[in-house]
Amino acid sequence: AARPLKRRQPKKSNELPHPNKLPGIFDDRHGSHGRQVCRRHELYVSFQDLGWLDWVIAPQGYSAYYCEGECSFPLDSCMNATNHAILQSLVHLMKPDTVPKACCAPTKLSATSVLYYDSSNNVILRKHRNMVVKACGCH
Amino acid sequence: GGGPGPRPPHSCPQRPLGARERRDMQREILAVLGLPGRPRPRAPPATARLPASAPLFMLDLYHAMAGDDDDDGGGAPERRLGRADLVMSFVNMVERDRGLGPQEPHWKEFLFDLTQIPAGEAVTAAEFRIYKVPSTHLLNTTLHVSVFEVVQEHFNRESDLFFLDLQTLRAGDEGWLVLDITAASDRWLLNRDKDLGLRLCVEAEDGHSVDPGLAGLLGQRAPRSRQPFMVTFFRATSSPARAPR
Repeated sequence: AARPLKRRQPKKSNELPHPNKLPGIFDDRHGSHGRQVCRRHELYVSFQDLGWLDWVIAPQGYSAYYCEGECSFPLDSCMNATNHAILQSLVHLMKPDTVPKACCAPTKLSATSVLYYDSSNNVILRKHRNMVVKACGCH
Repeated sequence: GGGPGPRPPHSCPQRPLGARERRDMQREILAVLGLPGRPRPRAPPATARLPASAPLFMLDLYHAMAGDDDDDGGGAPERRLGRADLVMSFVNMVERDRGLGPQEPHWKEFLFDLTQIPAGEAVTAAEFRIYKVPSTHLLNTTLHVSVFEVVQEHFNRESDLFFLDLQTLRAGDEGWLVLDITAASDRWLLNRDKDLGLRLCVEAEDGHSVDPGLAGLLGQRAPRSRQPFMVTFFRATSSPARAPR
């Protein structure tokens, strides 16, 4: 006898999760599958290690924070947060209804300043605004 | 580039970064610092040079700038910095005196090489800083110190000058004299390969020209920590687009 056909559930995967409903770090959907959850790392760049102290006057080094791990959003989750966040935020600005705001978009950015000699002995003080992720969305 | 919808999770590298990856990441982060590459200073290492006047002044500015790095959210910026995000100090290359001797007027000229100014930066302020000690020749009279830009030199007549700033002080004063030369920045940004010439003139109250050296203004022969220099404050005119890795 012919079996009644089951009503197919509409596939959910075509829906982009609404940004407010992105799974967060405490959502067990991350943990339970054993994937590495997104964590913040610190990478200290020592100018001394790089042998650059003969031309960099200050600072002695630079702390960069970056995220590494599994973040559930459509972009490549292997990039570091600095690149990651800026790119995701830019794409979200351009296509707000297709690309959600990155869950680890930087919530606090700070500037970096560096003082160094150029090759003509001039002393240069450069400040880059909104360049260093101090805290990102995941944490 | 695929359609919307969650993508299959990537497996991230779980191992610590390798030496090459670490170096690549450091190099990229230093690019964030706006360090285009490692310049080859033509002089001894930074620490040996530090007592010079320009680095000392810039280090002072660096501490002020670094102090407000964290609250980029727009606290009151350090007064001297305003909204500058690049400050360059230039040490003068050539100093010419038309000083001792009967002919007037007396003046002192400084030439600066500005070829290192990066494109895309707008000058927000520019200063010429020269140290003055108490004059041992002039009683405590009033002096007028003016600075001009040497727009064009002629071999058979006086140079074309453009007035920039005037400061009045006492012959017995001591300290850094700061002269505003911002007005000259339009011209030097238009032709970067030309050195910037500044001429300093000193006049007494009665209008007679005074030799800047006798007035106590120090030139290149001053101790390193008191040599004259120029400092320029820039603001980036277009935001640099970072290339994603």
